Amino acid sequence: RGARFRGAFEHVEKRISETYRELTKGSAHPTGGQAFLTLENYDEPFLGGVNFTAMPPSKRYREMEMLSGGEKTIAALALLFAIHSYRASPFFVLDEVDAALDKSNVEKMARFVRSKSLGKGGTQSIVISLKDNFYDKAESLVGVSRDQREACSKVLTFDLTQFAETA
Amino acid sequence: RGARFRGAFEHVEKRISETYRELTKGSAHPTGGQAFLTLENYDEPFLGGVNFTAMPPSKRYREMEMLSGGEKTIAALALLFAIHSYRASPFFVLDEVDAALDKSNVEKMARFVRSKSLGKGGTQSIVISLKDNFYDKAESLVGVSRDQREACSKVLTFDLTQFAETA
Amino acid sequence: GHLSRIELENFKSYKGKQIIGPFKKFTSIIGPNGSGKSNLMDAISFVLGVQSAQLRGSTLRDLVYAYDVQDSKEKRNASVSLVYVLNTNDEEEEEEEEDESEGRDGDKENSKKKKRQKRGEEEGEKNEVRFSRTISNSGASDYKIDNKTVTFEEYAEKLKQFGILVKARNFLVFQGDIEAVAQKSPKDLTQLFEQLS
Amino acid sequence: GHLSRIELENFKSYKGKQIIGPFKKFTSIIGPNGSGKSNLMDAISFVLGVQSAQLRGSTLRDLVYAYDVQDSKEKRNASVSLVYVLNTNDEEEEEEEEDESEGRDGDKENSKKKKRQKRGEEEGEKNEVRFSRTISNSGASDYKIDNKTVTFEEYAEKLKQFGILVKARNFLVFQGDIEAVAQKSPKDLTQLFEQLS
Ligand SMILES: Nc1ncnc2c1ncn2[C@@H]1O[C@H](COP(=O)(O)OP(=O)(O)OP(=O)(O)O)[C@@H](O)[C@H]1O
Ligand SMILES: Nc1ncnc2c1ncn2[C@@H]1O[C@H](COP(=O)(O)OP(=O)(O)OP(=O)(O)O)[C@@H](O)[C@H]1O
Ligand SMILES: [Mg+2]
Ligand SMILES: [Mg+2]
Repeated sequence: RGARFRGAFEHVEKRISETYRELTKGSAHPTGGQAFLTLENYDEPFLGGVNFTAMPPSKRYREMEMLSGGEKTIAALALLFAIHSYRASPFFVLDEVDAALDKSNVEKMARFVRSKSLGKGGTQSIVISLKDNFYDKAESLVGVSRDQREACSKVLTFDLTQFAETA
Repeated sequence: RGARFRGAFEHVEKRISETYRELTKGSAHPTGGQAFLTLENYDEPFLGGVNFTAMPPSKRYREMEMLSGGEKTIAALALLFAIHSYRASPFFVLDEVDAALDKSNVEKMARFVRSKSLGKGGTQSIVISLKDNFYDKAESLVGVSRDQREACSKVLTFDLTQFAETA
Repeated sequence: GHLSRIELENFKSYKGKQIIGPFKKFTSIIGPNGSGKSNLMDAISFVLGVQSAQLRGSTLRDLVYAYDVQDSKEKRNASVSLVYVLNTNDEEEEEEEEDESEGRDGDKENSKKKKRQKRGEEEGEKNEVRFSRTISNSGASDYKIDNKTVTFEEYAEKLKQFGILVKARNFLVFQGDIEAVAQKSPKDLTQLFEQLS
Repeated sequence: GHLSRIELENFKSYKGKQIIGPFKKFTSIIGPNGSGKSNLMDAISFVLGVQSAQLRGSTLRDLVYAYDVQDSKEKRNASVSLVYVLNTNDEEEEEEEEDESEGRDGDKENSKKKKRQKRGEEEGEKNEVRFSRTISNSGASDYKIDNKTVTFEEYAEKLKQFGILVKARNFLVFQGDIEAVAQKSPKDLTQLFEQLS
């Protein structure tokens, strides 16, 4: 039991700093930020906790609670994707996870999700978003609207791959 | 004590439906939605609760928990502004309250806040937002940025009243 | 494999029968506030076995389409089906498990082909699996795989075969939950890792 | 009246002395993630007497600017001042309270004018009030009105005169709190009304 736990932990621990770097790198900070996981009690992991720390690009170490709303969202996404790499489910469903992100972080996140879902062995992503600079990078859109007369929801599907990809 | 409570309650109760209507009316629904407050125990208000119900335009009565994220945000704003009208403080500070709102609700909210702050007897509003279709309706902007070299925050102020108002 | 389409019947704000799809590798769900986007995610979560409390409903009946409070006495049935398409190599994985006991490689290859043909004929070139969950008018919930009623354990077992672990739920992020993930206490994170391993 | 400007010194991510303003009737604070927008709201809340736990800091020292964990041993002082400008009719209100005991209207008018002149001379045509709160290097916090140290009760009393009730806090909405307002239980709402009345 302890060994299995350490196995899962070590796998995710390796992936978290790479995932966080990928999500935070940009023209201003080519190397991105740093994130890591530490075990309080290595031998008996169930008795201790798991500490998660994220340092946005060019910032020093601080408690997670001192980070801003957007910085916490990016850190949480990195953790989720790193955990997912250990036990990959065939698809993801994310509901407005970009709500606290500014324009540049929305772009970074959209490119990241796109890179994780397309290509061989990718994980299918289904993402609800209100921001056009997020969903214009998807392969297809499911447009939901309220039908006033029928007092219910209706859906239309659009295949975006027919149009040239936006830069 | 009971009388003062009922006084506060009755004042807010009158304002809530008007405030909610103002926040939800638009070209599609000129009369907006309905909201109301009810007291569980009129004589001994402290013993009972206060129920708050909001019905978005063209929708029927439903439990508050069944509403969507954006619908709950609009209802909460209406309640806050209605409560504020009873005990008006000279200013408001709101931090990214538009995060869950779609474009058309952001516009409605921005116009509402602008109407409540400008003009005689208005309440000063200081609102943090990431959305340009919100802050382009403000009178002035405080732009915050991170100064990399100094590792701290810096601020610039812009007076928007010099430019023609956006439609 | 991947999620190909969702078929709804009287689920939350979706009245009558509606088919939603196809879902591609990267699909975004868009629309105004209150239109029914999160209800679609609730439908996907519901068909995977998530409890109604997590889907903003106190009882299963709350998840059935109703025009207003009166209407909910109509006693409509509701159901959601998730059609999951296997990759060709998924098939391999499924069959791998069955073939372990067979003879040498040559035989193995032939027998795999035959098996696939037989399977193909049986299910009409079927390389999809249909997971369904219903709500009856008495409020009971039923699980079906390819229209055959099964127990929840069998259902969860089949989902697990495709890597869908509903217990860990690390692949579903509900509206507003994302920031809470980063602020999980060290104890919570230990629990998450425990479920994972 | 209204909030005219904020003066920060070593508060959270704001290093050294910085003056922010003027704030108009409708001002929006904008900037990228992590730049320091919410820290500015924390500064306004801090100077009005809100506790540090609500400002994402476990102790008052956490609210003092520090480059990194090592740096926080520097023992800098920190302070925030809020400059509040009175409307001309605010002055009326303040004086109204003092004048109640005086003679007939005519006299009243004259005496008001005289009073205002005197007051104007005293404070250099001052129609602003300066609220300040400091954090010393030992972690204690001080309250000042127009640079004179006062007790927290006197401070809160003066704020109340301008309609700023820090206890009720219905005019401050922190990041992420808005949706929780609509979901408040009936009991919570009763409590809110109780604080209000
Ligand atoms: N059983 C039901 N029958 C009919 N309508 C329902 C039912 N349950 C919920 N609804 C309606 O669904 C709406 C909410 O939909 P949903 O939460 O999916 O919106 P959304 O598109 O996610 O919006 P947002 O962008 O604001 O998050 C509510 O207005 C509610 O009235
Ligand atoms: N005492 C301190 N000294 C220096 N920096 C600090 C201090 N306390 C907090 N910070 C920094 O302030 C940053 C957070 O700022 P803030 O929460 O104001 O961002 P924001 O502009 O609101 O961002 P968002 O749009 O993501 O909400 C953190 O990155 C943190 O490192
Ligand atoms: Mg939603
Ligand atoms: Mg913030």
